[in-house]
Amino acid sequence: KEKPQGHDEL
Amino acid sequence: MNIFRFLGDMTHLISILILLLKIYATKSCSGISLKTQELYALVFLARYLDLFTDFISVYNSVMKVVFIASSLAIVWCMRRHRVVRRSYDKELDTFRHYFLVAACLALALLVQEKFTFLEVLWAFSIYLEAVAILPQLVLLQRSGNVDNLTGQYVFFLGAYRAFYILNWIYRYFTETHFSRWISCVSGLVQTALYADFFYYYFISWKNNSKLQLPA
Repeated sequence: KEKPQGHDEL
Repeated sequence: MNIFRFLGDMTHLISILILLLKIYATKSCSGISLKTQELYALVFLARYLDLFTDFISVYNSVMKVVFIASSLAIVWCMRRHRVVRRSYDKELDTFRHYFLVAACLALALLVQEKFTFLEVLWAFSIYLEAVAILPQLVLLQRSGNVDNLTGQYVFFLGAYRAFYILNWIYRYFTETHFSRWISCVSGLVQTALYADFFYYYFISWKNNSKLQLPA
């Protein structure tokens, strides 16, 4: 799974 | 999204709800550090600037709005609400939190994932969140006995980042390009700062006694 762009965590 | 992160977010939300309950139900903020609340408001404002630029999910956007709104509401309440602000322990809440802000900003300028405005502020918010609880822990030690809601608030606040550590371990083993070492190191420091609080919280729970932090 590609690392999502930006920060996907709160 | 994995169960650890979801539990972490829910624990974080519960801690905020407990604080709102305490302030609303008792109309008092005794034992609560305004400086810690101001640092949290700064953490959320600096971290969630991408609220309007990066849409991740409805859940993500809604939670960001909830965290920003609740932290600002608590700071407003403690500063402006004519009844609540009278119970603020101004003379006990003397931690010089501006040093924390300056140190975290300096560190973020040196260490971040990419030297861009958003990334520097994101790293700043991660570092600041790790130390934001310090004024609150100092206030608890000075104010001696801790009321139940305040104790539970700090407990859930500490527990949420512990769930995030499990989330990072899980993502490390299940995702190829997962490298959140800035969050991980800061999260470990953040959770470690609660270690002694967790110890005294556990003791008070085991002995069914009042939570007492040694001065």
